[in-house]
Amino acid sequence: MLRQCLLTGFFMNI
Amino acid sequence: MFEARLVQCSMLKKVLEAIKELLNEATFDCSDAGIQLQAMDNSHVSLVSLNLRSDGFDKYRCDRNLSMGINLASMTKIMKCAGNDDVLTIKAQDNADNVMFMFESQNQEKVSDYDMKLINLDQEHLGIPETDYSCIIKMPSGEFARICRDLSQFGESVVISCTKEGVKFSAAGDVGAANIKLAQTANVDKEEEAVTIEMQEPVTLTFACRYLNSFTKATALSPQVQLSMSADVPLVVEYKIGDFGHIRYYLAPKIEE
Repeated sequence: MLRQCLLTGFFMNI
Repeated sequence: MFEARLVQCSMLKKVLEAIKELLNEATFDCSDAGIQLQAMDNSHVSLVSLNLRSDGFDKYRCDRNLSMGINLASMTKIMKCAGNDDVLTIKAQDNADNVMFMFESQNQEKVSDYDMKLINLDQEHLGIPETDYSCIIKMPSGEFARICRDLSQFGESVVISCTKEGVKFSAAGDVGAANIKLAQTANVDKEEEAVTIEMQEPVTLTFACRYLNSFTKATALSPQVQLSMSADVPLVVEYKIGDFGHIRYYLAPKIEE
């Protein structure tokens, strides 16, 4: 099964 | 006071077309440098980053930084009232709660203005780290749109696999499987028809078709699209916007559970 990653996991909230 | 004049307002129509499927509303940040927008879609899977430099405009004035929260459906209604060849002027006062769009026909015989209410949006800015990408693919934007459209018939996901020989787009589902391979072009008359690959390391990543298809709404902005990929980081799909700047879409990959 494939899981969709979320962008917030890659980028920082600033 | 903010004022930006654009002789061909078709550019802004195309920009709106390129973002309105992903975003319901967005903040346009105006500064001396130009207009920037950064917003994630509601599901936090993709991000749109737009940069329009001030020197691309025929006239540009921004005395104080201004953040305009805009409902994109409302802006679409207004931009539909403009002819493609109309001259557009966008105006707002400092700290205003509205923005004015003025359209002038080329012969200046028809002048319309539309006042739009601004909205307050909670801004969520993301820091995007500088990344050296393993593969950078440049290809005709129309070809990329066609591939995304064709493959979305076969599955919800597209696998993009890049080697120095070329790039392969694949999808599979109930109907069967589809593979489209593009080789680097050897000789082309027109630069915009070229497929070029800069590769440090081969990369294979899986992405949701639906978002790729939304990104291709920007096709009218540029004859070429650039895809930047590295293992386990978001894909960047970039369309240059003539003398203005660019629109970039970031899409998080799908990974094995």
